[in-house]
Amino acid sequence: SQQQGRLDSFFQTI
Amino acid sequence: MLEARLEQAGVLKKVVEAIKDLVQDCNFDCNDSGIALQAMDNSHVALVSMSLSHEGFSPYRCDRNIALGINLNSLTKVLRAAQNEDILTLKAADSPDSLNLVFENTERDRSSEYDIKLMDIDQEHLGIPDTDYSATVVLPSAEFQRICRDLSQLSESVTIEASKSSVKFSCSGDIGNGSVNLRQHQDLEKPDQSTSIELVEPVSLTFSLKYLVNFCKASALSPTVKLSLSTDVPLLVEYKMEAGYVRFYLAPKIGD
Repeated sequence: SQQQGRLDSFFQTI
Repeated sequence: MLEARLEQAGVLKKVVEAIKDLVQDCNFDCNDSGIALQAMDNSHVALVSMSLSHEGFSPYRCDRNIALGINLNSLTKVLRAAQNEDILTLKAADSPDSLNLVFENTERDRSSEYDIKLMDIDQEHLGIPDTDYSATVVLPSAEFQRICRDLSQLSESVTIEASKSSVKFSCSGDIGNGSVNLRQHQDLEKPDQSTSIELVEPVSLTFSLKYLVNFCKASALSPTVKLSLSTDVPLLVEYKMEAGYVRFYLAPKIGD
């Protein structure tokens, strides 16, 4: 089944 | 200091109602261009980004950057005391420990005043890159809300497939499966009822319905909602307001 992704891997902390 | 007068308290009431189940404590960042907010949910799966331009207020005054750290449950309690049509004035000092809210009815014969305690919130700020999305779908917000609610009865996740002429929402769960297909169409008499699709390439992505149902609490803000999709990129769900927006980003489900 599919895993829920997290935003940390798409957006960088600034 | 901050002084911002909103003609309709309902705008702020709806914004807070739209985001309070996703995030609990957040900074309202005030500067001369307006009031903005960015916050992630605890699990770092969804992010809300809100902007209310200074043009939405009259008058609007904010001399320097002020972060108002607010517990949204507390703010909800205070905003319950405001009618949607009330005029709302927000006031805060330069280094505030409280936010002052005044609600006046349109007849100007009743005014209520509240102070809400502020908190120090050390919040991560994420840089959201500009993205050229593969598909952009605009549909009635009530329709999107109904689809998410109906499909959430069957499954935890929904697959959104955008093609040139239609967008399909489908799910499968223990009791069976379901899908809703919306064809692109233009309603000339009621433009808000139209469904439009801008497509660079077909795209199919899977998302958690729990979060989408939550985002749909913003439906009161706008008759339409815009979904922007690209493979392996968070979904953008945008509700436009007269002088601002509420945007939600949702990380996709990945792998098999």
